[in-house]
Amino acid sequence: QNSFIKTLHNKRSLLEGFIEQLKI
Amino acid sequence: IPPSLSSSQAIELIKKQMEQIDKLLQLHCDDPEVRKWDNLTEQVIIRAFGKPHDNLDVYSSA
Repeated sequence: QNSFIKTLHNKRSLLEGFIEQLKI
Repeated sequence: IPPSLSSSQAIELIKKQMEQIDKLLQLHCDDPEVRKWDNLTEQVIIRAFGKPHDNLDVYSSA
């Protein structure tokens, strides 16, 4: 469950990065 | 597969997926909602960037 939470936080960071790419 | 969304459409859909993460954090990792969210998020990434794409690989291996 702990790694699940880490994974979701990691995915959130990735998605934030994808949005930044799309803004360029 | 080429991208099928404009940048602004892609941003909106990715934001929508991100908004659901807090709710998912309350669930168990085996909850079908989690799998559903993950599959939909992958579809959004494919529509935003196309397939194959580094972003899709990075996301899938996360």
